[in-house]
Amino acid sequence: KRAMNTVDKYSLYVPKSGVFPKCLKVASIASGIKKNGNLDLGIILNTHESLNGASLAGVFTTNKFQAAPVVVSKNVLEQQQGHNINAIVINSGCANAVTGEVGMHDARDMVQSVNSHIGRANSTLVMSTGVIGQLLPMEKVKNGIDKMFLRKGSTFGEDYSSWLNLAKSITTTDTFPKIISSRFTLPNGVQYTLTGIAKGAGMISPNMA
Amino acid sequence: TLLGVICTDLPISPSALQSMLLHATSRSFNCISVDGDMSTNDTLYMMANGAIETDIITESSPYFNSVQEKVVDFSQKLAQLIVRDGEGATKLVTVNVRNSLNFEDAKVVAESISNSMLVKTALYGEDVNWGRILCAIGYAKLGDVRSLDVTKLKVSFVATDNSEPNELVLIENGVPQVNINESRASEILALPDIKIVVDLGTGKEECNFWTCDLSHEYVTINGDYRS
Repeated sequence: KRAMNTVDKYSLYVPKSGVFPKCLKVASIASGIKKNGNLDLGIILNTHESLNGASLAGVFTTNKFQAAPVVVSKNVLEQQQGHNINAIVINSGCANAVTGEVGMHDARDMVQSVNSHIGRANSTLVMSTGVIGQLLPMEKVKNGIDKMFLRKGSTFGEDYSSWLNLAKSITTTDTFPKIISSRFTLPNGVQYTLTGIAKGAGMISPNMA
Repeated sequence: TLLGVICTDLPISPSALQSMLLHATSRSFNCISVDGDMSTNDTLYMMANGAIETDIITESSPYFNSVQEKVVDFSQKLAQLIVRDGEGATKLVTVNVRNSLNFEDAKVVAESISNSMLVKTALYGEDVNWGRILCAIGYAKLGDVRSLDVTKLKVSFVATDNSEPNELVLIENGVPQVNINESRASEILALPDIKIVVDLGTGKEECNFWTCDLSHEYVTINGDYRS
């Protein structure tokens, strides 16, 4: 009975405002992967113009059955040596795991689709979460990506609402989106920001490397 | 599945960033468990776009350690949110294993307690069942058998609301305390945040691991996830 009487975790743990890194924009959309019409696709985009683009580091599951997005993203990171990765595309509702060659192709297709929109090769990583053993509805996914980039006025934003929606778009059985942010000061007085989003509620015992 | 992204506007070299993320992950996201199951998709990224104008941070930069400390603390806060939202969870449980011969075995012991379904259901039921905790410590797959000396073991519940007495000792020098204050135990276990402290007394290393209780709701949620 106590578990059924759920505490309102959303109001307890979801902040009502935040601080966000400069020159990072995010977008999210309900592409139709989730049957309930909730947000299920998101993109983080670096808009800072620099020679080497953004630096990116990653740690991945050590499960022997690594999902296609894990394999594809590890390859991109290795090829780029962590340089010049400027976008991350994430979907929820389908894990694209244990989906064989078709799944690998779909993960690469998601990456390529974002790369095309931002005009940079080998510059995107991908993550997926949801049911294992089902293929991604790629038409919906690619339409969703196109809509985020091509919609009038652009869906990309850098405000709290945009980041909150991004955090929502990656959830599955979560009862609240996980988002935190803080501003810090280096010893030389320069201020910087950390913003984090995460998802997870079950199948949680990570050992990432 | 755990997915996460940490973003910063600092300029950080890819190798320094990877080192920072690994260090933080081993002390945060790799120290949580809801149900003991590892996903096929767990992924955590850290992006540093360098939009802030300052010298690039490398492993030898004077600011590397300071930023790394912040990333560890930040990662722990984010990781704890996942445990708080564990399917059906009503409590966040911190398992602190201290004075261990080495960090690895401190983590093994903490993880063993955190993944014990019987410990987790006892915590849900607010039952001060020290026997289950002791059992989980005893079967932990230690790397070095010297990490556990049963005559030095101390296990306590610690109140997380600053109430007194703060510590309720369950086992000391390997001996169960026969006259546990049950009413105080009930007060501590009724809190939404619970802390279990295991003092191995065999060294100086420490590990914090975060888990949650296990309720009926977990079964309800996972009985038909595919549909």
